[in-house]
Amino acid sequence: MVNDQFGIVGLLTFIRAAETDPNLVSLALGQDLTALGLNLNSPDNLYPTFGGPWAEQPCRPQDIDFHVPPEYLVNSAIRDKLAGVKFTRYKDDLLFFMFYNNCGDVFQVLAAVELYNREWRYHTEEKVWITQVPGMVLLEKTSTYERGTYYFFDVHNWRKVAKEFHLDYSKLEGRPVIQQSMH
Amino acid sequence: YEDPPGLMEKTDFLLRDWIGIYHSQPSGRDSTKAFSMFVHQMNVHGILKTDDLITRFFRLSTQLCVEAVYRNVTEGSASNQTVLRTKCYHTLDPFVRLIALLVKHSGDASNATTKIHLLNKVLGIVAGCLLQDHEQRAGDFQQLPYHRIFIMLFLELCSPEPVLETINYQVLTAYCHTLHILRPSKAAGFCYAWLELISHRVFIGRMLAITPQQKGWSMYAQLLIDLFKYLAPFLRNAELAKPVTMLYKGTLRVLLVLLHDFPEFLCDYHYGFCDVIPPNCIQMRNLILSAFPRNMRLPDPFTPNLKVDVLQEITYSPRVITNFATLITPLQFKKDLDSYLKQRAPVTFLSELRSNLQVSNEPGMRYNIPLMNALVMYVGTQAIGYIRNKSLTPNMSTIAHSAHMDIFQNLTVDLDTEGRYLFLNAVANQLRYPNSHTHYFSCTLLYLFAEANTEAIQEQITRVLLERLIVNRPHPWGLLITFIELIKNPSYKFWNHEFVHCAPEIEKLFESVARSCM
Amino acid sequence: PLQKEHQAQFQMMESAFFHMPHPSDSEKLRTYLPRSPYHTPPYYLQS
Repeated sequence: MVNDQFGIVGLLTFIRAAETDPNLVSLALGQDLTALGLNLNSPDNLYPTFGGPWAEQPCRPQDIDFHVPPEYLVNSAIRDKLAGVKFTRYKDDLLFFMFYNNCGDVFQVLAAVELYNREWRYHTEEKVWITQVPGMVLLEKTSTYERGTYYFFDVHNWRKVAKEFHLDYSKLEGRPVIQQSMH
Repeated sequence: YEDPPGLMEKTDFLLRDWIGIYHSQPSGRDSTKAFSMFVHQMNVHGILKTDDLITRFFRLSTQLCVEAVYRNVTEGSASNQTVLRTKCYHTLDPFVRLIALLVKHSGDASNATTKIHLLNKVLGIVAGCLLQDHEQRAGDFQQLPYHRIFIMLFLELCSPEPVLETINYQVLTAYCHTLHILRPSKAAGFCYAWLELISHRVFIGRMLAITPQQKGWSMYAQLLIDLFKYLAPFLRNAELAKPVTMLYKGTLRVLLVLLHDFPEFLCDYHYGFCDVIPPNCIQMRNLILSAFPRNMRLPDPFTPNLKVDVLQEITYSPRVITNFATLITPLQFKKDLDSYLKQRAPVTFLSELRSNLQVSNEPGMRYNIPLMNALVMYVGTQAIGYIRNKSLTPNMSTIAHSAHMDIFQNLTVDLDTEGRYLFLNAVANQLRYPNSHTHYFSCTLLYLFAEANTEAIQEQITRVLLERLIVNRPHPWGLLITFIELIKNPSYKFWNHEFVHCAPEIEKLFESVARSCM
Repeated sequence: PLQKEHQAQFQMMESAFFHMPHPSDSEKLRTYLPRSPYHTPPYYLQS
């Protein structure tokens, strides 16, 4: 057989080395290109919402600038009159809007902090926000779980929905934390 | 050098004035009225008197804006990134707006020449500042100010305004020229920002989609070639350090977008791309070679008894933009080659072939790969024409016993393992979507396998195909049908070869690939 | 092995790697809700 790097043995040697050296894998075996955050099955073009070479997701709607008449750009006239962004002032509805429309942004976590302060809890498995229904008596309670009726925030219909649920405490997110440098 | 006395102070004053105007409430974003007054100010200070003064003004302004960014970075190193960057944009964005307005209002509304002349001047000045800064500061060089200036200016110049729409193609040309000057091999410290620039959604849209008649395609292809050429030495090294991995992964994302949205672009320019992508970058190359025209329906390569020879598509030649015939140098070699193809003589041409392809004894650089690729492509396409002129179609019989196959067989036998590997790679680079080139080169590979006089040749053909198949998807259609034919057709006796069973991993690999193929 | 020229390029690239472009560098300035990428928990909605 060919006894240098240009035959089957050469390929095998490279593959074996790649098993122990992760830096070699990317060229030896390539990567799963479907895991780069691009919807390759999309019937629409990807480039209009392409977030860039290192973006894990496409652009969000708010990331895409559209050309508008200069008269619409009133920010410079009113920005001193706008109240600062303060999550404690907002209703639950707006907090959910901030949470679901700012993925991968500090605003998502800030919204989560305020929701937590208002006794909403994020269920890490169901991936929904839930809270106790005021006045409702629990059907069952132990040290690890409880069962009762809770409000779930239904993001698809954009409303609170009451449901009976077995709540495992270990599945609830604790208080969200923000790095000091982001405050 | 030797700026007129006081020019720096005037520039500083005017720039600060403009930044204040830009951010002031009454002027807002449009600033047209304020701009007219500002231009008057510039005239009063004599800035617009001569071309030399205008040039110096822009250079000094660029340097002042860049210096401001460096100061922000140094002073605010502990600050939140958002706050730091906002401060930088605060200075850079007005400067960009000033440039855009000056370009827009330069000369008459219908006179594109003056506007583009000014734009080229400014882009050249910013590029020059960048290169100087890059050289002087080395590891402390910051991409941010230059990146911001270039991208925001581009977005401004792509505003849907009639004056700007009429000069958009020239704007794109100016940008591509500047980006080529600032290609990563010239400004490696700017490479990430550079990739961001060429892959910005608006830039891609303008270059590849909006500009009519694909006039932006060749310029964009050149930028990608610049990128691949820069990456090549690091990727050839196989072991990727983090900075290289980052750039490589970013490149893959961009290629995926191009594959999805502009496959015809990748089809047309595949030859030039493959010429500069190192042989070991198999997945990246497969990405490009997997492209096929959107109006084409590819027959399922796993269809039992697929008769490739009767597919309609194999009668059509694909478009290949590169004039590969001109890449066969020196001229005498090309003449000798044409002569051999015509007359199938003298035999000495074949024995001298190798020496034309070997260029040095330096490891990894012994062969002229672009020449190898061009030779293979040229001989193959000439062969297709030759067969068609006899009113025949290329198949395993008609491709044999010709001057063209003489050359391919000679290369297969005469080259050493490295040369043979590179030669076979050149052939495999034409295994793409169903077309005449894919079909001819698929037949050629199979023919060379069948007619090989040593098992080493068959082993290397298998190696070239296998390494392209074991990487993650995508895989070109032509690659799949060639390998399937090789393992299914009993006449090749594929499974009888020693190299198929040389190691348990290899055996499993072949079985796994064969299972997924069959 | 890398040639000297490429080694020098790598060093420059490595320095640049430590201050990569930020998504907001390619966008108009948003004073009210600036983009602030943050590494959110994997169980949060990611897109």
